[in-house]
Amino acid sequence: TVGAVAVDEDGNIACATSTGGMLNKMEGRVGDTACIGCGGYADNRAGAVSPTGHGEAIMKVTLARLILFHMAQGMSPEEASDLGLATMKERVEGLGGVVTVDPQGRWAARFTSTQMAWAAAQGGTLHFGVFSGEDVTQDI
Amino acid sequence: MLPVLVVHGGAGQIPKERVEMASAGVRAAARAGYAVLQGGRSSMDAVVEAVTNLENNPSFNAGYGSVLNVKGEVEMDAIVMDGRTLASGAVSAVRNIANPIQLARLVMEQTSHLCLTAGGAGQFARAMGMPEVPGDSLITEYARMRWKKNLAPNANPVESQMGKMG
Repeated sequence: TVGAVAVDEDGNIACATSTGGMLNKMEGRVGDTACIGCGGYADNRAGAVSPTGHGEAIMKVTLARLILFHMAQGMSPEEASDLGLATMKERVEGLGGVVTVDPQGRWAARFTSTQMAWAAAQGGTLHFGVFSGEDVTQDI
Repeated sequence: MLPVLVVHGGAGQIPKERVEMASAGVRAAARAGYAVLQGGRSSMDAVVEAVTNLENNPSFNAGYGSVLNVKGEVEMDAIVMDGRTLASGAVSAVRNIANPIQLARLVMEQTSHLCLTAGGAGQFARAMGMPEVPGDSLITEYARMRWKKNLAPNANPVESQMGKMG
């Protein structure tokens, strides 16, 4: 699965997620990606989330909407992403990751899986990582 | 507002020999999407540009390089959402389309529906003039190798893709 979230100079927020789905899935299986609130959600009042991971688990907790609910209650993108992913792990034994932005342009890339390739561009700086805790920076 | 764009290339276990490819791919996609924002265009234009870039990169499970279903075929899903209007568009179980994310955007912009699936999504793509590609053209050798490996009776595709719970 791949995905992106963004805030533009007018403060408008968007998300996009695309996937080939789950390895060796049944024909006709649809996971979280195509389902609003699960495989993505964007609201200028709260932020945007694009998830990846075990689709059935993501759907059971409506991960994208769950994280934005926490953000609407005042959590930062990082806090809300961690809480949403922790809930998914605890309640349905699901692993995954998310990229998240809020209306102020704050962002997070968080995951409970072994790895997640991610990158964030803001100002003149590109942040990126693959392993847990990794945050390498370079000039754009 | 200082624009920002964040991308991911999927969660799971990335084999050691593919880590650098994945990292380079997300960096390229982030740059491509961010260039759109720097050009003064919308966040929707930027996320679609970034995801199109990732779909075209065989390092990732989307578009070219998608994992295969049990029959060895590609079926893809995609969604976009606009935070200003809460407009959204999605496609599911779509085949023979190089960039499902662009089709999802057309569903949002050109229909009154949220999601089109399977044959109906393909029919809509044709009506929109979106070119069809042969299904095999989206399949990589790596995807075929993983598919064969996970046909084994004791294989666990979820664990193979996501890893074990910690």
